[in-house]
Amino acid sequence: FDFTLMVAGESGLGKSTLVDSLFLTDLYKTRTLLSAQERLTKTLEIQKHEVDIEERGVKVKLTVVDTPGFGDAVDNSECWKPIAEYIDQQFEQYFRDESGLNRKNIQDSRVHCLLYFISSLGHGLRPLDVEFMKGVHEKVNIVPVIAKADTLTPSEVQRLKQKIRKEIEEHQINIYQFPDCDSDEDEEFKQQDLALKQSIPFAVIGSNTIIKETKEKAVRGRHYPWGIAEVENALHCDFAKLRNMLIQTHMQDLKDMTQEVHYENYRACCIQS
Amino acid sequence: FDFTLMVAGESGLGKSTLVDSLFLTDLYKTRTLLSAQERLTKTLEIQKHEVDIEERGVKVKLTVVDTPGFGDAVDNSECWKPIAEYIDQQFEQYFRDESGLNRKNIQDSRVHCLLYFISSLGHGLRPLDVEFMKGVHEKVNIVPVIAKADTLTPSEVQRLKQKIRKEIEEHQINIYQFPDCDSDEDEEFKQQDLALKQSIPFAVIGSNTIIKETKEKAVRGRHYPWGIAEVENALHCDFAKLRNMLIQTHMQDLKDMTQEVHYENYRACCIQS
Ligand SMILES: Nc1nc2c(ncn2[C@@H]2O[C@H](COP(=O)(O)OP(=O)(O)O)[C@@H](O)[C@H]2O)c(=O)[nH]1
Ligand SMILES: Nc1nc2c(ncn2[C@@H]2O[C@H](COP(=O)(O)OP(=O)(O)O)[C@@H](O)[C@H]2O)c(=O)[nH]1
Repeated sequence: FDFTLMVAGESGLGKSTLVDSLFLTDLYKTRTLLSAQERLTKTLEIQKHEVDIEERGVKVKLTVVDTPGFGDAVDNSECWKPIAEYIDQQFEQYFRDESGLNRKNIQDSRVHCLLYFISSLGHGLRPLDVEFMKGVHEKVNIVPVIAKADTLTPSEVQRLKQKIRKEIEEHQINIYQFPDCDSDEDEEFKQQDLALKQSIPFAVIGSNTIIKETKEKAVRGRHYPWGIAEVENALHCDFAKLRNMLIQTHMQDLKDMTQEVHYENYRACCIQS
Repeated sequence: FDFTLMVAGESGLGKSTLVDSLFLTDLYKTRTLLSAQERLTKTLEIQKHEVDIEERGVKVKLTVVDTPGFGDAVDNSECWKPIAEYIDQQFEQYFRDESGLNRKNIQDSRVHCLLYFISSLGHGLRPLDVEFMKGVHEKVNIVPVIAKADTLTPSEVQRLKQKIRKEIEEHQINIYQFPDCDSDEDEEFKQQDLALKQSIPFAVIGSNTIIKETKEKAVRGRHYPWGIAEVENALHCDFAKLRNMLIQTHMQDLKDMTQEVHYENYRACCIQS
């Protein structure tokens, strides 16, 4: 089972920490951080990390695609173009493989999900957020998350989520839609499903620091002088919701949407031109 | 006693909240926040708020100069030029008044201190921070602060401060230097003074929400599910240090430095050209 997750957003939003928290990996321990001087001249690059994970007995060959340099410069016009090109190149590659002889063993390197980190600092979406999402929403499933949600009090989280949802609608940005659950599901399941849809964009906290360890589990969080923000505590943030959705319940649907909608968009454009 | 404080940094860094926290004012309750759409086309503007404050019996006519629009666009090249021009215009105005007949009643609208907000999100200074500070460090006393310090654990605060101090030095940015205390001061005073210098840049939390009120004082802070970050608690952030330095101990020195160093730089340039 192949799955490609792309991660984008300005540096410092906790992307690497969150990816490592989600998959309990250590993908970023050898990375070098750029100084402001270096970032002045650096353009966006694409970096891939591959890791095998196992979830409920299912083995997943996960590829995480990073986009360091996004939004870091003084002038960020079109800093996201290389991301759109990368996504198209994977479609291009698949298109050729699919039209070739050996179709049984096609490597699917298409981007199945783009986790887009929105800063919790702002008063909503920033111009670059809008520009980027509009530039790629027809190519990939966008799952927006509010980064570093421990910066926000519960009422601020609600207000920011509402503001972002309203702006996403006003700008007609198509983010990934959770499929509706079957009408014959029980009431509790429907309630949970509705609660999930209403928490978009997920407000997440990430951490690789283990605060306390019991026999059953390790509690990861951020230890402040005024308390401990726990990553997997649903009262503290939506990390658990995001993790469940991404790894347990919606991974297949994200792949299906990529195949049936985004890839088909691409094929249609190719065939027409 | 006139004092002009300029505040700059990208939107959402808590500048208005901090200014209101510092002076217990309500300067921003009628402001309108721009949407991402509006910010796409808006350029930086300069806004002034005037308020009379009294500190230890001393009446101060405080002018707060805001710079909405700083760093908010997709392309922020030279977004700070209007700030440098504004500072120069105040020098220009003073220069003329000083050369005029009625020198007794000169209005001093020169910027005595620029509070520059550095995002706690980043991994240090960002390219725009460097460009901006280098563009104005010869014109005004820069006091850098780390905004929304409740995003950082104590060890992260220390690491970020060290990183920023190192980058300020590497880029040869001249920030406001606290004057050395007299050698005949007692040891405790010298220790306090050293502690103050070593906490630069101040890591601040701002809040106008009163969490609890006792007979002697109101405790302001931010109420999270995992605890309360208190604004005036020295174990939580440097707000009290900043406030003391700005209002109680260093206001006069900031004015002297402006008059004797930054204004003289300006006069020298004018006279030579
Ligand atoms: N407040 C807060 N800080 C975080 C969170 N996740 C990571 N960090 C911290 O933010 C800094 C940058 O995180 P990193 O994952 O390197 O960000 P990236 O540049 O987006 O990959 C590190 O010091 C992390 O410890 C979070 O959820 N909340
Ligand atoms: N986490 C955190 N949030 C803050 C702090 N100060 C203000 N805020 C919140 O950040 C948001 C933006 O603050 P504001 O003062 O309007 O920012 P400005 O755009 O820089 O003037 C508001 O929701 C504030 O409640 C702080 O110290 N820490």
